[in-house]
Amino acid sequence: EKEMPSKDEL
Amino acid sequence: MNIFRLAGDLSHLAAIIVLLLKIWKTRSCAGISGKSQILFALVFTTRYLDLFTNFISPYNTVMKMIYLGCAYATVYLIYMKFKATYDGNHDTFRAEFLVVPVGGLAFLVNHEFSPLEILWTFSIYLESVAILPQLFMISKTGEAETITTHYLFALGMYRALYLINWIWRYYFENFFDLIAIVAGCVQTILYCDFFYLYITKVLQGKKLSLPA
Repeated sequence: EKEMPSKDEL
Repeated sequence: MNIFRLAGDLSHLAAIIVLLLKIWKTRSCAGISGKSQILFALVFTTRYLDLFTNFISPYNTVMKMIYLGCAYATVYLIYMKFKATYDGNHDTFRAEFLVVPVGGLAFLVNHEFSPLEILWTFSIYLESVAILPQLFMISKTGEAETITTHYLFALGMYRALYLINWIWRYYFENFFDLIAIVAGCVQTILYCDFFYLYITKVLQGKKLSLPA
């Protein structure tokens, strides 16, 4: 799975 | 957004509000670790630096501002307004033993070696251990006010719900962030013995007291 920085989370 | 993440955010918001109200209404921060609250304010500050540069949604922006505002308000109440009720003798956990290693780790293990990303990573790692001074203080005093245990339960549940959110996002959105997941696991594990005491004692109507 592509790692995506979870910046849409609080 | 999925139900687990929304429930997690609302649990987090509830914890922050409950703590602020407890201090404000009782005009006392007895039993509350000021160090943990400073660490939480630091967590939000280093994580939400892109508050004004990276718009995601009204919900995201509003929640970040509430978290930041409440965190600083809580620190203000503890160290300024109700300073006389701050129990410094029991809030003795060496927070620098958390901040320094976490800062070093954020430099070494991150997604991208850029200032914003390293600060975000620092905030994720710091959040996972920020509750330690509070848990340490409770172990030292041997007890906690019931309202404080509700605060801790909501705070612990927030990241546990986020773990479920990450499982959900892994399967349905092909989303995966190992740093957040590992830190979230550590954070939730640190609450386990508190969860046990909360469920076996507080929910049975007893006061939370540790075998001193």
